Amino acid sequence: QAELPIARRHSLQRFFEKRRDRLVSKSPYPT
Amino acid sequence: SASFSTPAAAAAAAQPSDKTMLNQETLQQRLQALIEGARESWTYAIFWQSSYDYSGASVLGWGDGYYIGEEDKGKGRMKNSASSAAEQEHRKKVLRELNSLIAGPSSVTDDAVDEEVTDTEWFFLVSMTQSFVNGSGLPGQALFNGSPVWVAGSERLGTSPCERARQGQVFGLQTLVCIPSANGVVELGSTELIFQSSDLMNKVKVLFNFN
Repeated sequence: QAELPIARRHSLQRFFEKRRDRLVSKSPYPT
Repeated sequence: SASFSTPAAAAAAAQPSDKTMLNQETLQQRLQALIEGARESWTYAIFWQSSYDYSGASVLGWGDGYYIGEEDKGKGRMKNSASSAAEQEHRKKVLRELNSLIAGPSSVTDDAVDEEVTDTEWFFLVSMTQSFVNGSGLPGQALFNGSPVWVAGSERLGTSPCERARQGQVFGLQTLVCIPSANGVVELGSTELIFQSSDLMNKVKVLFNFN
């Protein structure tokens, strides 16, 4: 498995967290 | 990450007590404060970190980034991707692989990975793989000349000699800005047309001039 440099790993983690938040907030259905 | 009422508050809160000035947490807070506190609708902010490669050449590489997208500003509309079905499949595949790198290969793939990947999200992700050597590209030019580069307008981006600007235009950006700061360059992109403002320059100065 490839290793990610630490800065990119942190950035990607936050990117995915924010993406989940955005998708939940625009969903018409309660989660 | 914390939210701040003003860029100055963010800078004060982000001021570390030791000399680890460029750590990931404070960078993220500064980038967030920069675009969430702005009057303009910025889509993302990136900090390109300055360093040197093995041959001594100066290199700007990924420091950190904050993606806000187009839908978070309460405009009541979603930006849909102009990409083909095949391109979407490719993007989702890459996202799944990146997610497994972070969460582990046996992690459950969630909806956030399988949803459509917008053009600006893709541009932001691809940016993580890029670097600019010896004054090349839009960020490199800003650092090399010690002055901001502000490209506003789809046509100007599309006809720029810098590949990053042309790439940004292809993925729907209308404004791309690179502002040199201590130890790097702050880049902002937007799908909206935003003209040069001294307000933004001052915010970058407050938030990113680490000394």
